[in-house]
Amino acid sequence: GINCQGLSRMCCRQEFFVDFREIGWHDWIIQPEGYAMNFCTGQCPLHVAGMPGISASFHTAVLNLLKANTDAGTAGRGSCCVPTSRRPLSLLYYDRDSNIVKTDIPDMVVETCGCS
Amino acid sequence: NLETDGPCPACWGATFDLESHRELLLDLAKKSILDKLHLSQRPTLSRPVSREALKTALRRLRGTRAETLLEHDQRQEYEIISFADTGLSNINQTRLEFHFSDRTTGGVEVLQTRFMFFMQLPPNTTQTMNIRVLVLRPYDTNLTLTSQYTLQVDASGWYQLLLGPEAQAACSQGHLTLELVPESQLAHSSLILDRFSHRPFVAAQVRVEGKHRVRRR
Repeated sequence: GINCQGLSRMCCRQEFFVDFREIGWHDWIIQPEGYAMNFCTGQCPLHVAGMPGISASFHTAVLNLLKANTDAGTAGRGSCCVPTSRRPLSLLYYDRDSNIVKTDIPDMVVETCGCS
Repeated sequence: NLETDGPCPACWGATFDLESHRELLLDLAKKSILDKLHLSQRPTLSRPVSREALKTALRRLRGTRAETLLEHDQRQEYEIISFADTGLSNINQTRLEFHFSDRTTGGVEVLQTRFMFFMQLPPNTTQTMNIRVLVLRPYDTNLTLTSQYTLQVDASGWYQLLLGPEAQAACSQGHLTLELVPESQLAHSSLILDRFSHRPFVAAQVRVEGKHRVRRR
């Protein structure tokens, strides 16, 4: 996957870490220290449409050139930069009865982004 | 709702500036976590639990990993550790109360309930401990005995008891009462209740009820 750096305009993953101490939640969330609320941002021009956000193979490059050189009208418009893989967030926290609760929230952390 | 340009519902222009949207992103993160935990707001802690009790309980649970579920199920699961409040007690019996938050009422299924307690016994003695599950039936004022377990304890240490469906039902109603009835004075004094790192607790494994149960055939 591609992480956003500098002023990249292409589809990439923007990392954004939420420190539970900074938002005053460290008293009731025991573990972890924070939550990586990454999100996908950036443009998906026609020649990378359908790219899963991983290192493109030679065939992908040829396919993209074909797409870029065909009439723009024929290929699908509106390719979007979206998550292509995600992982769960494991939380250990106190509920309001001071019980300790452990749970895994599925698909909570964006790992890679790609063009739909 | 952030203004978005172009056809994509969620894409932002690549020049999205983190710092100027920091507060918005932090609020988004809070809302996202609370939604996924089925909480309307962050909990305010009524009785903080000591770090020792927390560490001991987690160590006990890690040691005796509950059986993984047979069917691969996508619904979110919780493991809840509830420390006992000591209720009505006398020389013949000790009552323990466990409170489960509103998450366990209604939309969840309690898969397993284990009771863990610590006994400090003199060497070379064997004691018998009876453990009763009591429930409050609707329109009753007294608790009803629904099941009883007899445990032989012959050494100091932690003891674990897998409680049956009556206890699971009580947990899903939000409140479980256990009564420990030792068969001797020695067994009564050997039960450790109030030492921070040795508080008895119940570990319940619950699963969020899906909107509709789809079973793969």
